[in-house]
Amino acid sequence: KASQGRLESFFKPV
Amino acid sequence: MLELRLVQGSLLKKVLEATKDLVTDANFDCSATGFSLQAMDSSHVALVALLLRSEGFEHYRCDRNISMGMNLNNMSKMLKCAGNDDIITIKGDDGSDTVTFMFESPNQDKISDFEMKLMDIDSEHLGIPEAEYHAIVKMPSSEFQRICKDLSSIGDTVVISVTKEGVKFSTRGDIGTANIVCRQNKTVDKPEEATIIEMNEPVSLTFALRYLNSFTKATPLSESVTVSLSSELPVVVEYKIADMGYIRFYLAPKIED
Repeated sequence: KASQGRLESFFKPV
Repeated sequence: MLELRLVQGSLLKKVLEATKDLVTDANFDCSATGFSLQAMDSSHVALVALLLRSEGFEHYRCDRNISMGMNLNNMSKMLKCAGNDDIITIKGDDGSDTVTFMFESPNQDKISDFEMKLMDIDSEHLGIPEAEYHAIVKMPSSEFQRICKDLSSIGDTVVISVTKEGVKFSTRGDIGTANIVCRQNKTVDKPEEATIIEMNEPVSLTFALRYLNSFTKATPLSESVTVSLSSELPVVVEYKIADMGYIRFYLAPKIED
């Protein structure tokens, strides 16, 4: 089963 | 003081149709560079980044950087009142809590203005660095739309794999499985009909079709779409907006537990 990734795991807030 | 006159007003109408289902409220940022937006969907899985460069406007006045919070559904309601051939001017004043959209018919016999209330939005901007992608697929936007729509009738997720054979879109669901392979094809009449696959290394990622289908609402903006894939990054689905800029959608992949 795959879980949905979140954008914050890849891009940092500015 | 802000005054942006867009002769091809239909572009703005199409941009709203492409974004309003993904994002509810967003800050439009206006600077010397252009009119832009970055916003995530409520679950922080997908992000839309829009840029309409200042040079693409017939008249572009933006005295200082300004951020205008808008409800995209309400903005869409107003822009739907503009004709497809209308010139749209966006006007704003410093410190005002409204924005005005002015619509002019091509022969200037009908001029309308719609004033919309702005809202305060706590926006979270993400830094998106320039990156090297493992594979970049350029294909007709209508073809990409067709594939996403067709596969979503079979399954909920799509595996996009790029190898030297081509790009493969695969899904599986209760009724069975589906695989669609697109090979590179440059022997076409028009460049926008070509499928071009640039691969640095093979890549395979899984995405929720629901979001990809939402992105394809931008299809009327461009004849072709670029899908950039890297195993360490969200996919980028980019529609170029002729002479003006782009609308890019980022989608985080599904991750194996």
